[in-house]
Amino acid sequence: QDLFAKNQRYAQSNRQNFEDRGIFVLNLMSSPGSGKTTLLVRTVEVLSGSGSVAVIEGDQQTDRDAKRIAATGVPVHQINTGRGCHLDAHGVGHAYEHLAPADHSVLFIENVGNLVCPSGFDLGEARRVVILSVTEGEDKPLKYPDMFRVADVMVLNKIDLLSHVEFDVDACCTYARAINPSLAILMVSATRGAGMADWLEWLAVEQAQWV
Amino acid sequence: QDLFAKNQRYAQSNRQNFEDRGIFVLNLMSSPGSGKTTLLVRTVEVLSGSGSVAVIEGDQQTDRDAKRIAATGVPVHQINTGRGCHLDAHGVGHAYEHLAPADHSVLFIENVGNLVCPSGFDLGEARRVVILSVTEGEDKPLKYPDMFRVADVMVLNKIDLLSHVEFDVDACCTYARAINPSLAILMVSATRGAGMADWLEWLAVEQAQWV
Ligand SMILES: Nc1nc2c(ncn2[C@@H]2O[C@H](COP(=O)(O)OP(=O)(O)OP(=O)(O)O)[C@@H](O)[C@H]2O)c(=O)[nH]1
Ligand SMILES: Nc1nc2c(ncn2[C@@H]2O[C@H](COP(=O)(O)OP(=O)(O)OP(=O)(O)O)[C@@H](O)[C@H]2O)c(=O)[nH]1
Ligand SMILES: [Mg+2]
Ligand SMILES: [Mg+2]
Repeated sequence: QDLFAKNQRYAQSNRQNFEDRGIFVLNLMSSPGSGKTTLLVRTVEVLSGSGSVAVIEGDQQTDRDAKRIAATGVPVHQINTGRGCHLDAHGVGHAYEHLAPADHSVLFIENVGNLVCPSGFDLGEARRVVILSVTEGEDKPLKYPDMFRVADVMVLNKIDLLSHVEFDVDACCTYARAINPSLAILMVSATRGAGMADWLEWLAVEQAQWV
Repeated sequence: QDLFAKNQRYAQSNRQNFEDRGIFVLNLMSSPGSGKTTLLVRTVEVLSGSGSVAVIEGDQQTDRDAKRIAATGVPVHQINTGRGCHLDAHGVGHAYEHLAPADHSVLFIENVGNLVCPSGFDLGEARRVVILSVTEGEDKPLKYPDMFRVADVMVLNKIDLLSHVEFDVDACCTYARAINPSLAILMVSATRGAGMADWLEWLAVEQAQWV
């Protein structure tokens, strides 16, 4: 339990830093391969036009995701966790120092692909996003509840595949709201662009409320 | 590190028990929603005709997967890990006592959906199976290498969706073999049945070699 308490102290110090400088921070979490990076690439391509945005990438190994973000021109810092199964506030604090994002910018953190452990580690973020791809099955909110309980929004991704899988959207939303009644729910296809307007609007509204 | 050493002692004791009684045990691991339960249901339906088979299910919450297995008539025991992100040998030992599978039977363990943590916890199993669905992207063996390094076989699942996603099968296999040169690779559709003969053959050959 010491681990959580220590992390919490770093998280609070991160949050203080972010708030002092008006940096709106989001923590993106999901299973491996749900589409975090694909959604991020498309998002930062839009946001970088109208303001400052930066990304912290978290992975066990490689900088493959960071390279995908860097290709958009947006500043990115890769954290490799080795055997670690989640990002922690201490690592994020260092990455933030490296990146030194501009005041009043948006900072996305892509966590390690894991629907369990990251839910327990506050990074100092303002909002938590859980991405669930429709190929994973509608039962995930019930089977992996912690992640859905701590999230502010669930992004149902890969909706372009709905006609090819047996995914019950209504059931999934019911399950998710049973776990977290205040969860916002968005439907997106990160590869095709469906739902991007709703997602970008949610980001703008949340940032305006947070400021 | 104490955690691993303690787990290792339980794992060895499990392994001794399994070997004394000729029970061939497999640990199935994957990201959430890759198709572990779908593959298991189809597998036990075939195997239960010709011999004894049992299943241990691991999930944070619910007994939904155990119910899907129970519907086939095969004995199953559900472990709920709560906040835990992986099964451990101690829990599996207790589940095994509950189930009391027959001598010379096959015991499948479906681990918690997580491509990181379960790779570090030996349960006493004879073989480790990693399931990767083609909807997750071909880069997973490089980005989550521990799991692919400890596995005996990688089952590429959901191949019925290959024409709808940008998944490079050759690249994935190259990446997986770079991490683990002796990894067997099978291609399956757990919902459609493609590749099931290869998977059932791999099981039979491995069990015969292990006995
Ligand atoms: N059909 C479809 N495929 C998608 C969509 N979004 C992502 N993908 C595919 O899903 C796979 C994984 O996408 P990524 O964006 O790398 O997923 P991720 O969550 O960042 O993965 P990790 O960081 O490795 O955990 C890739 O093959 C993408 O092309 C989508 O909306 N529709
Ligand atoms: N198209 C397609 N869908 C599949 C296949 N195998 C599983 N699915 C679907 O994938 C979703 C998840 O399948 P499960 O078998 O529950 O996956 P799991 O790995 O057991 O999930 P957890 O135990 O919750 O981690 C369900 O909607 C299945 O119908 C397949 O071969 N092809
Ligand atoms: Mg990614
Ligand atoms: Mg399952």
